Amino acid sequence: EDLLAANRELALLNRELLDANKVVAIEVSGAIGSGKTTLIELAAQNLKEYRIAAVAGDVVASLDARRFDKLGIPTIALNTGKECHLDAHLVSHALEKLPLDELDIIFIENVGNLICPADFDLGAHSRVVVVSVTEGDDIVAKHPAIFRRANLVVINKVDIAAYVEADPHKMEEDARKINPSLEVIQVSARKGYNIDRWLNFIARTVQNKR
Amino acid sequence: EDLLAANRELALLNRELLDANKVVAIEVSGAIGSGKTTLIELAAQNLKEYRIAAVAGDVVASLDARRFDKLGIPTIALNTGKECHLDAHLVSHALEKLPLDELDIIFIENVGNLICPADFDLGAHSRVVVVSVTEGDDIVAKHPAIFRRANLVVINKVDIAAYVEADPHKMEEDARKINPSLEVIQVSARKGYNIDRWLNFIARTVQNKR
Ligand SMILES: Nc1nc2c(ncn2[C@@H]2O[C@H](COP(=O)(O)OP(=O)(O)OP(=O)(O)O)[C@@H](O)[C@H]2O)c(=O)[nH]1
Ligand SMILES: Nc1nc2c(ncn2[C@@H]2O[C@H](COP(=O)(O)OP(=O)(O)OP(=O)(O)O)[C@@H](O)[C@H]2O)c(=O)[nH]1
Ligand SMILES: [Mg+2]
Ligand SMILES: [Mg+2]
Repeated sequence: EDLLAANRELALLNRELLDANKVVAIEVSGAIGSGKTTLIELAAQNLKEYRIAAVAGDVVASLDARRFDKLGIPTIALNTGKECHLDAHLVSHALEKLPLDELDIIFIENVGNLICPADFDLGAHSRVVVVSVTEGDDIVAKHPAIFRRANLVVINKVDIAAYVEADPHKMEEDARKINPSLEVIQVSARKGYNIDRWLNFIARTVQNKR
Repeated sequence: EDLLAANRELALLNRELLDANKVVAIEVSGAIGSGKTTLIELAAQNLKEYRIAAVAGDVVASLDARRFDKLGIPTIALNTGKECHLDAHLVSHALEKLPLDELDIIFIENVGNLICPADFDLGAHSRVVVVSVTEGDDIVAKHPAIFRRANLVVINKVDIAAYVEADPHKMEEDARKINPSLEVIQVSARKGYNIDRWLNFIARTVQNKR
């Protein structure tokens, strides 16, 4: 499919540009409202040893970009219009506007969607997929494609798993069945539960690139 | 866009087939895990005066179809493979397999997605969009397109709004701003709160077609 091939080429160029500047890009995809922005906020607030920027993708508006702005980090808002996923082309525009030589990590928050982003490499070094227990614990089994391309799965909002009768352990098992090489962590971004594991994943990802 | 034009034609044929058999089709779209299946289950369990069937759409697997089966209603499972939305063509196949002359209502549960289904008319008579407070209360403002084509918006899981610090009234306001002619109800499918209003909407939709 030509669109995908063209996208893959642009993704490679993005990654080369990032490598030339020694910046690590981490893509954060996941279901709508699963906690992507909150997790990136926590990273920016707690990993003070790294210079962090954020790219916020959404169909319209820049509500997440505004949240990142408030933290005082370099932020670029991307709008896809109708597309249900970011692509490497849009991301290349964001990278042009960021001070790459003064950054260590760029978080790229994808449009909230568990289907569309699966096939579109953005040129990041690592892909995180965030799901939350409130989507129901069969959500992983229902959307295998995106988990095959992930490095880390974050199962969020475990603090309210009981209120939606969802079992995060089943979700973890489903993810490992789809992709045995995945890292999986169960967290509550709101309560801070296991957030050290989220921060540790990021730090390891950056160290591994050096 | 040719795909959309072709889809629109098939949607019209679907609606004609339904009208010829005096069956009302209600499309249930909405965010992943927002409560679409639970709301259809409640309708099937409580509207005993109507003969009800369900079409369950998902990328892979037939987990929702199994839930409808358990209720003893005619059920068709549709898989889209990679597409993030059902289309009129797939739905026409489901309609072929259902005993239309013995039904009053067909619920069509779309793939969980707040972006993709917006442009694809399935041939239903009414479109319901389900969002839940657990997706964050800016979710409506972030996805205007799908609300423009809706007849009813269900804001679900209000029983746990406090646990995600979300305000369902803001969500209702955002929906009305996008589409002033919308009906909006705030419910808890789990607790049964305001479910009479959901059932009443369905009954009115059927009566209006007669
Ligand atoms: N109870 C609970 N709520 C959470 C947690 N993490 C996030 N939330 C809530 O979930 C909602 C969505 O959080 P966001 O961080 O905006 O999610 P998102 O994935 O960025 O959302 P989109 O970008 O709109 O797809 C907000 O109302 C948060 O307060 C958690 O661990 N527990
Ligand atoms: N607390 C609470 N949980 C709910 C409510 N309605 C549904 N849930 C939970 O939300 C999860 C998803 O419910 P479903 O009915 O499967 O949602 P869905 O929209 O059909 O999900 P998909 O088809 O996978 O997109 C389940 O764990 C339900 O128990 C509610 O009103 N309150
Ligand atoms: Mg966000
Ligand atoms: Mg469902």
